[in-house]
Amino acid sequence: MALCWAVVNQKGGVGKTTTAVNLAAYLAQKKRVLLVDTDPQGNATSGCGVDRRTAEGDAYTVLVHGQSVADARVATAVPNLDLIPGTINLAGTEMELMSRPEREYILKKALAVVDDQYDFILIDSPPSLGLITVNTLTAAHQVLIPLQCEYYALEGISQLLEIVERVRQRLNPDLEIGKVILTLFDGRTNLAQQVMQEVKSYFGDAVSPTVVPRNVRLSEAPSFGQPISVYDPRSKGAQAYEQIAKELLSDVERK
Amino acid sequence: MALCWAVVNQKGGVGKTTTAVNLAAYLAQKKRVLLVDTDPQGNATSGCGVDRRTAEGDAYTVLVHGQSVADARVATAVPNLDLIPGTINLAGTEMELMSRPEREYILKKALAVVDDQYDFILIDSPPSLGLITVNTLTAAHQVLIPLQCEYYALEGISQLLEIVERVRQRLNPDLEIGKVILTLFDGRTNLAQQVMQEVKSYFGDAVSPTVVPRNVRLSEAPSFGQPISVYDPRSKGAQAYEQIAKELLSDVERK
Ligand SMILES: Nc1ncnc2c1ncn2[C@@H]1O[C@H](COP(=O)(O)OP(=O)(O)OP(=O)(O)O)[C@@H](O)[C@H]1O
Ligand SMILES: Nc1ncnc2c1ncn2[C@@H]1O[C@H](COP(=O)(O)OP(=O)(O)OP(=O)(O)O)[C@@H](O)[C@H]1O
Ligand SMILES: [Mg+2]
Ligand SMILES: [Mg+2]
Repeated sequence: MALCWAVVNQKGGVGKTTTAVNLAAYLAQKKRVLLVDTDPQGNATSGCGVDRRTAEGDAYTVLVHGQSVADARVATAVPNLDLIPGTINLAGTEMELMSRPEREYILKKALAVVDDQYDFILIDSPPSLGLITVNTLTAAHQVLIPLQCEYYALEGISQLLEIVERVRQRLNPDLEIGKVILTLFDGRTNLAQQVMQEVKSYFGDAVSPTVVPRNVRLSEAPSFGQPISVYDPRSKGAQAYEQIAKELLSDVERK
Repeated sequence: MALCWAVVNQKGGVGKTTTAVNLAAYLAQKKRVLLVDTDPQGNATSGCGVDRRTAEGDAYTVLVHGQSVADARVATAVPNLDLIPGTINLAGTEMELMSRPEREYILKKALAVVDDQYDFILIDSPPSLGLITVNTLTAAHQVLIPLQCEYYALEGISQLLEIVERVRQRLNPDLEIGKVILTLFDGRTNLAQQVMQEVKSYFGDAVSPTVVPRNVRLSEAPSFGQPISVYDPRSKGAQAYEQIAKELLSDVERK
């Protein structure tokens, strides 16, 4: 029975892909993991060193053409980490699925078929709250919210929580907020400190005690097609994601 | 005859809103400017200190319900700067416009009506390449591309140029690339230097010689609802945007 996390935040550039790729890589050191890239930018795909031009299938063929996950997935250079690639084809997905019956459940149903083959599934979402993101939230047990401690990022939280609540009421009653992960954190600025306080008072224990610092090694790793666990496991960024992966594992064991 | 720029990049968090709001504010010191917020997050709206909950109209009512720009716009605290607010209603726009004839020209036609009332129009786009962004590109004379010097941001450039080319061929033959603006620049990292070289070799003179440095004052200003020209005009971030506004003005005068 795979546990599934959707990594969601409609605010752009807050570390969704960086969080999805690096948590997937650390969790794969212990368990069997599937990473799903539902963003037309395909950043999680190149972040894992997979060439999206040669992909046989992708999240688009799974969502729109009903290709099986087993046929669309590829192995990555990281043992125990498989990937369903994301490609530009995804840009047309929302229009193509609009009139489909049960269009919000398509990803959930596709992933259910491989439920016994993975321990964890992580889904990277695009920076929007459209039908693709609704599909990722409907497929997930929990939502992981990467949050940059800046004003614009904080502004969008209420919209995000509204969508999560709507999905919970109408599509996925089991959906819960797993963790809020503070990313790109620069503790030297007052703004970051202030926003962090606000986030903690808003989310309480859901906020991971581990903050991911701004760390250039995290932004260098994708240019080598490697997660941070491979590129520079001793970096501050790596240590933070390794720690968060441990938190997720211990949360799971406790349940 | 208003000159219209669309601020576009599907990569999230690269400084689209920060660029649109602050260039609009500096241009408004000399000319009459309209800023259009087409992002459901509504960051450009709050960045100008406008409360989107009290807005009479917004980009959604203009695009989907045919409200006139004159009725939807609001004055901002900055003289000579008007705004068409962005609200969460925009999230449903692409679905609602899908079956409309000439759906890509709706924004262009709406703005044409106020063409004589402004010297400049800037449009902030959401982080995607869907129908809203196609509308902003179809309405514009030039596209401004804020670009963060990071690997994932560079990866998306070819997709962006493909869409710009497609809009130019089929919808807006006059569309040109105005400027590429390097944002959130941290010159201390090798990555930023390398990416900057690649961008300059790719875009040549289209790259603004003025680089916008990472500057915390730029991210603080929105929490006060002020452009940087008001919040901290002596900051490095303000000086960069003021300089880029001057470049845009001199480009216009040369034509
Ligand atoms: N902790 C960090 N330290 C330094 N750089 C980071 C960190 N986290 C992410 N980055 C970099 O910041 C940029 C934004 O991160 P990322 O692309 O993961 O965000 P995203 O939310 O997935 O963006 P989008 O909304 O476009 O999907 C990327 O260039 C990434 O390499
Ligand atoms: N030069 C800068 N220095 C410091 N912070 C900046 C700078 N430019 C933008 N920011 C901050 O970085 C974040 C991302 O910028 P912004 O929201 O303008 O990007 P965007 O491309 O509009 O994002 P989205 O894709 O979500 O629309 C914001 O919190 C903003 O305040
Ligand atoms: Mg991403
Ligand atoms: Mg924006």
